[in-house]
Amino acid sequence: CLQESLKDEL
Amino acid sequence: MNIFRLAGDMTHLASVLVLLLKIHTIKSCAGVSLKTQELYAIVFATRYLDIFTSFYSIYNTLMKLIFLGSSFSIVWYMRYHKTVRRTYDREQDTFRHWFLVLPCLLLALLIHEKFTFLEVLWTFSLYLEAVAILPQLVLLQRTRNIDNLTGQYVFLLGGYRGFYILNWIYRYLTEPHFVHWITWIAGLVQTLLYADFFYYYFQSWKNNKKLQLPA
Repeated sequence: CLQESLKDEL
Repeated sequence: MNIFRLAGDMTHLASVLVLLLKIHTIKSCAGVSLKTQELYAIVFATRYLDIFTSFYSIYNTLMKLIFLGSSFSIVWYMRYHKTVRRTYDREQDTFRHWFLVLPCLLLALLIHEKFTFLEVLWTFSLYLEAVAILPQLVLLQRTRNIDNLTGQYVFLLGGYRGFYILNWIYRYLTEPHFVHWITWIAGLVQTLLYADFFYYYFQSWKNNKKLQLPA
């Protein structure tokens, strides 16, 4: 789920 | 969300609004590279594919829609608007930008964090964004006379990724395991590409003379 943390960036 | 990322997003938003303002009000896109705008439309289209599948916040979705809408409408204006398209200097804007797309796609197929369709395209958009400004910088070198709005557009566009680098440093320091080399290196390369533009932009601003890039 850490990878997802980057996906909340534009 | 941290102040650096918010500043980065606002700077990015400002760059797009400056460009739309220029094109919409004076009905001119002189000095603007259509190639860079097309690359940015591809960057947003491949980065925001998850807009329909994952929802993070109203802000996130709203900004994605703004960036998608503005980049495609700028391309539309420059290609099809009867007045604007005449001000596009296609003889000068000759950077073969498709030569940027293919290597970025190949690189994304080789270096990514997960080998899934969305992840590879997302990584492709990172690499492509890092080099998307090149046709615009080449055009500025050629046309030399940079009008204020185009200069501000490039300056803000370069500044936003600089804020993002501060955001990544902040998140690395505050969030455990927040390590994303691919994003960091692509973002750093992107910001470094603006380095000489920034230098001449500050020189012209300091000496209060018109921005001139060396040939």
